[in-house]
Amino acid sequence: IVGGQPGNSPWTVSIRNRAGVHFCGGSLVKEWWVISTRQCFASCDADLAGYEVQLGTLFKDPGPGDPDRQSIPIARIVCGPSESQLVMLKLARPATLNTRVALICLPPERYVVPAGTICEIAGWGETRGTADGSVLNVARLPVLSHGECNAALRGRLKESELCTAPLRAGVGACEGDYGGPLACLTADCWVLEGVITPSRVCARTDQPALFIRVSLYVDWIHKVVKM
Amino acid sequence: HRSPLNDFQRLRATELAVPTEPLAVPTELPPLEWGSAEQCAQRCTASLTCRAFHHDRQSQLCQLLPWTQRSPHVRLQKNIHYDLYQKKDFLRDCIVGDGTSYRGTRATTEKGLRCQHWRATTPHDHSRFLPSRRNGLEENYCRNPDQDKRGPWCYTLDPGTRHQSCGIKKCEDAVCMTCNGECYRGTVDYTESGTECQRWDLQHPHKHPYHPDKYPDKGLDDNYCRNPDGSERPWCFTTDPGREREYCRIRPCKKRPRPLNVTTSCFRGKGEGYRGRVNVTVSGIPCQRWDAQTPHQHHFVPEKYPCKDLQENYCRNPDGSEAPWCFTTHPAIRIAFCFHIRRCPDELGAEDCYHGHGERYHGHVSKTRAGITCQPWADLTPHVPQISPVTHPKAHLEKNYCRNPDGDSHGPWCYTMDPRTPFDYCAIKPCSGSSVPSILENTDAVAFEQCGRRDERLQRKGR
Repeated sequence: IVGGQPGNSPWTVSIRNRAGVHFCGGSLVKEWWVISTRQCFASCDADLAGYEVQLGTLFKDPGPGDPDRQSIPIARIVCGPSESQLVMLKLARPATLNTRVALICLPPERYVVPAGTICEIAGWGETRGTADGSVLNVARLPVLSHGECNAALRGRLKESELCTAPLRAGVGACEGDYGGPLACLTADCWVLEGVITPSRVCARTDQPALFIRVSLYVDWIHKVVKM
Repeated sequence: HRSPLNDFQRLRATELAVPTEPLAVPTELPPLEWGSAEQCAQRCTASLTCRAFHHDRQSQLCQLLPWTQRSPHVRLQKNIHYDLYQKKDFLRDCIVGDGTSYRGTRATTEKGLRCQHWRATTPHDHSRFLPSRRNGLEENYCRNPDQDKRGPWCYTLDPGTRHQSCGIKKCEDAVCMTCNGECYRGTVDYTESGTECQRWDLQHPHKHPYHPDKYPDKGLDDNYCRNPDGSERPWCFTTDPGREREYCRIRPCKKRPRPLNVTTSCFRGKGEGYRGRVNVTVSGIPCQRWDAQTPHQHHFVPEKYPCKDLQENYCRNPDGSEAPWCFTTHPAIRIAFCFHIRRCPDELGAEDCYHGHGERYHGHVSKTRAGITCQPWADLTPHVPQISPVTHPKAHLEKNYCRNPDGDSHGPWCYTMDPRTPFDYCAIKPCSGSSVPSILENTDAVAFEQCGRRDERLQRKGR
C-alpha cells in the first residue's frame, strides 16, 4: 500500500506460498472462505498443498511466538465467473474469529457504492518507502461514480469494475496487495465492495484505480459456499 | 546419521498382493510385527530373506516380505492403510558403483546373449559362483559376485561365450536431466562427493522446508537427488551432519527440450514459459539485468539456466515461483513479482451462446469452461445435487446439458464429474447483442449482521 499507514483490518489475510513467502492478499468472508484474485494463482485447479493464509497478526512476517497469528492451509481454489477475475479459497479448517480476526460483510447483490464513499484498502504489499513495509498498512480512497470513471477511462470501464478517485498524494495498492480488500463502511459495517487487482502502475495520481466489483458476484459467492 | 530407510523405496497407500500362482516361495504371509518404519527397515535389512515390508502408519505394525513388485506373479495394489517399502537394490534398473549390490532382474548380456542360471553347470560348468542365501545369485539374473569393475555379468547360454558383462548403466547415466533437472526423477541418491542423501521425508540430520507433502509436484521421493528450488542442478540434503546439502552428478541429456507454453503478451500458469519483454515492476522500478550482480547478488546466471531465457532484465520465472518475477534495481527491494503482466485466458472457447442469463438455454453443450464433463442432472454422484429434475421439473434438466435453473446471473452451469468441483459455468458465452439488463442498482435499506465490525481503538492506536 503506497501512501498509507499502519492500521488494523481483521478480515485481511496474507496468502503465503510453500516457502512461507507472502505473495498476495485476500479477505475473510466466511470462517472457511477467503476471497482473492485469479491473477495470483497458476490455474483454477492448482494444487495448493503447502499454501497457507495467515490471519490475526498485523506483521507481514511475525515471529513464531505471535500469540494471535493463525496459519491455515488452503484446501481448494474455486474460480469465479470468467470475467470476474475472482477466486474463492476454501480453508482446511475454519478461522477462529476474535478481536484480531473478523469476517467482512458481503454487499447486497448488484449494490452500487454511492460515489464519494470513503473506502479503505489494506495489505502487506510494496509501500515504496511511504510506510513501514513489515506491518499491515491501510489507506483511504474515495469511490468514484461509474459514469465519471468511465469518462476518465474513455469508455473502457467494465460493469465488473469499481473505481476510486486518484489522489494527488499518490495513494493506492501495489505489488503484494493484489487480492486484498477495498472495504467500505455501510450501515456501520465494513463491507467488501472491491478486490484489489494488478494495475500496470501503483498509486497513480492521474487515473482512477480499478477494483473488481464484488456486488456483481455475490450470487456466485453464496452459491459456492452453499454447494 | 543414515536412516535404515535409505535402502528402501517407498510407495504410499500401496501393498504387494500375495502371489496369485502356486509358487516356490511360501505364500503364507509372515506375521505382523510392531515398530516404526525405521525399525522395520532395520529388521528387514538384517534379514536374509526380507526384500520389502508393509508399514501401517496408524497401528505402527509392519510385515516383512520375501518378495518385491519385481517378483514373478506379485502385483501392486492400492491399500490406504499401508505404505510399501521395497529394497532399492531389487528395484533399480541401474547400478551404484560396480553394481555389487545390484539385485535387479536383467538376464541378458550387453551383446544380447541370454544368461545361464547360476545353479546350472551347462553349457558352462563353474563351481565358483553357486547360489547361496547370501550372495544373491538368483535365477539367471546379472550379478557381480566378484566385484568386477565392469559391473554385473553372467555365464551365457552361448557355448562360445563363457561369461559376459551385462552392460547395466550407472544410475547417474541411466536417466539424463534436461535444463536444470527440475523434472529429473531418476534414482541417484548420492552427491557428487559420494555422500549418501538424506531422505526428503526426514528432518535429520538436517531440518529443511522441502516436505514431500508440501511440494507434491517436485518428486521428493525417498532420498533421491531432486531440484525443487530452481537450483542449477539436482541436489539433496546429505547424511553428513557437517554438510547440509550438495549437488549430485547427473548426465545432462543431449537434446534440449523445446520450451513449453511459450507466451509473450501474457503468462499462463506460473509463467515459466513467459518470454515477453516486461522489465519494470508494478511500482515502476526497472528490473535488474540477470547477468548483473548489483545491486542484488544471485545465482540465476543466464548461462547456467539455458532453458529459462534470462535475457536482459525481463520478468522471468526460473524457479517455479507464483508468477514471473525479477530482481529490482532498488537496493532495498530484492525481488518483485510481475503480476501486472496479463494472465492468458485459460478457458475453452465458447461452443454456444445464450440470451439474457441463459434461463431458457436448451442447447446441448455438456462441459464446463475448463473442459470438465457435466454430471447428469438426475445422477447423485459425484455430487448430490441440490437442484434436479425433481426439484425443478420445468427447467429442462435433460441429461448433462448445461442449464440455468436457478437464474444464475453468470449464465448456464452444471454439476461436474470432477469430485473436487461441485459446479462450474459452461463453455457458453452471452450471445452478442443480448441485452443483459444493467444490473447495477442502488439499494436503499441495507443491513448486515455478524460481520464487518472491528475494534476501532486498534485503528486509532495504529502500531
